[in-house]
Amino acid sequence: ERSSSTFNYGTYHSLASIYQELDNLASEYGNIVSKIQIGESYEKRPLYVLKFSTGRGNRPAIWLDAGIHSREWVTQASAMWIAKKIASDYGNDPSITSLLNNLDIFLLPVANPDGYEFTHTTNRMWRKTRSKNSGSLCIGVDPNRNWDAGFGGPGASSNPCSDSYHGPRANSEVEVKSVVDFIKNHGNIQAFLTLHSYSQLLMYPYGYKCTPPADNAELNTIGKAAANSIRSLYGTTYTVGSICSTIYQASGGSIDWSYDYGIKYSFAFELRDTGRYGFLLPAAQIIPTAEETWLGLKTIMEYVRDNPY
Amino acid sequence: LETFVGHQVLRIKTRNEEQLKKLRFLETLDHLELDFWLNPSTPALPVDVRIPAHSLQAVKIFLESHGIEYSILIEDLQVILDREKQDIVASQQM
Repeated sequence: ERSSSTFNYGTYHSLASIYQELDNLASEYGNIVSKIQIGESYEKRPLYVLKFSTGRGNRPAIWLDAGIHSREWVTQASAMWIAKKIASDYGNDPSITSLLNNLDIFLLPVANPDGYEFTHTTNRMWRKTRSKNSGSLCIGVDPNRNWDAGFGGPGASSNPCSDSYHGPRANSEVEVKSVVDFIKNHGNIQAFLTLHSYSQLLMYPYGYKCTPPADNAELNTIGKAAANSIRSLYGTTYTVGSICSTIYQASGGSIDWSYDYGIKYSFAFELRDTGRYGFLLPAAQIIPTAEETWLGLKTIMEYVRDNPY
Repeated sequence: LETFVGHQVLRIKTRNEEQLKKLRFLETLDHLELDFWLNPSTPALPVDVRIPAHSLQAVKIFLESHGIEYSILIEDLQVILDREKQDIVASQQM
């Protein structure tokens, strides 16, 4: 018999193993955790979200996803550790208890399951979805260039063979469309958080343009507070800023869409490391990465709880 | 499972916009099969790129001939991938 106590959070897992663990968490912490299917991937794999909730009705909620770029394995692994952390600490940790007494959390640990499976079976370096591109032999769309925010602009490629191909149209990827539909149908998402790797950055909009968002000062303050929380555990330093100012112009990104949709607290994390291993972060660093990332996320979540809009 | 024997990841540091342009040109050369882990953006930020064994010499010559500084981040990608695989198998056996 399996339970979340036998799942090794310090190693990388197959999609099947992760999905099994979602069931274990929902079963073991049934009072606050439930599993929701929000759609199917291009290759018909389910898109599972864990809902953490202590109340009824459509409470204000926080969205958190990981693994939209499939090769960024530490993000899916960290998301699983974070799921266990939230579930097991409710009722024990006053901060998590207070969060869940006021907000729901929706966690999509594998936003691109086809790509993730492909990284395990065929090509560890795969980043995109696995959809077929009409008129091209090349497969896949960069799902973080496919959102309806400056779609097709600078920092995205129109070449289907490119790793940053934006796709034929915004929301063409069912993995993206499923999240968009879920967020719109929910109607009360207060924060949109997404995990990527690597570079140790904490970014807010915009990426498709270089003008600062209306809430630039507030987002910067929150971001710096979160970066301080991250640094407090193991000394890991994060750079904070808008996407355009910290990396480069990149259009069609998820947090630009969420912010323009009205979700003020929109942040993208780029987790460890700064390049020593890049996407191949050793498994020994999964738990430390997840621990420090959780501190940063918690800082943002507490702010969201205390500052509704 | 695709193998990456002899693939290297280089960290490239540019000094000016001119050198960045050269890297962006490199990005367009499909036959080199380069995989940019960190894309060329500004001279302040490094560029990380995975280079297949068959393109290594050409890319290094290109960089050196344009005076672009680089270092090797990962000597042989497959060595790290093999280690990652071993870790996973060991964990499953436990």
